[in-house]
Amino acid sequence: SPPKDYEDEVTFF
Amino acid sequence: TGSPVPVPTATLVRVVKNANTLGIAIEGGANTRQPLPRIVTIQKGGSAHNCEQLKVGQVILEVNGIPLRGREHKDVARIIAEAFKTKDKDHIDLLVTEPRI
Repeated sequence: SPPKDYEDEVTFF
Repeated sequence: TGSPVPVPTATLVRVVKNANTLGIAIEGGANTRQPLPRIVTIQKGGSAHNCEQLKVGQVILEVNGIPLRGREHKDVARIIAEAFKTKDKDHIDLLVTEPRI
């Protein structure tokens, strides 16, 4: 599987 | 020697859990272009907004004394979520650096 794109990860709290 | 080297100043911000949500969004983490998590949103009405010291663009270095360097996004997110959820403390201490001007 292709590497996950971590660049766009945003988490809301 | 001679030339001053700019050192980002770190600030300890105490966020009291006085709302149902922390009210921030973060991006970044180890192995990304933004190796330390950065605040991208602060929502009105959240605990972070109420404390009046956090700003969009600040980078979070530590959460309750836990250093975030080297941690990937999911790990950072877990640490922040647990810090907000725990009833052991009525606040979260964030060590942040001011955004570069």
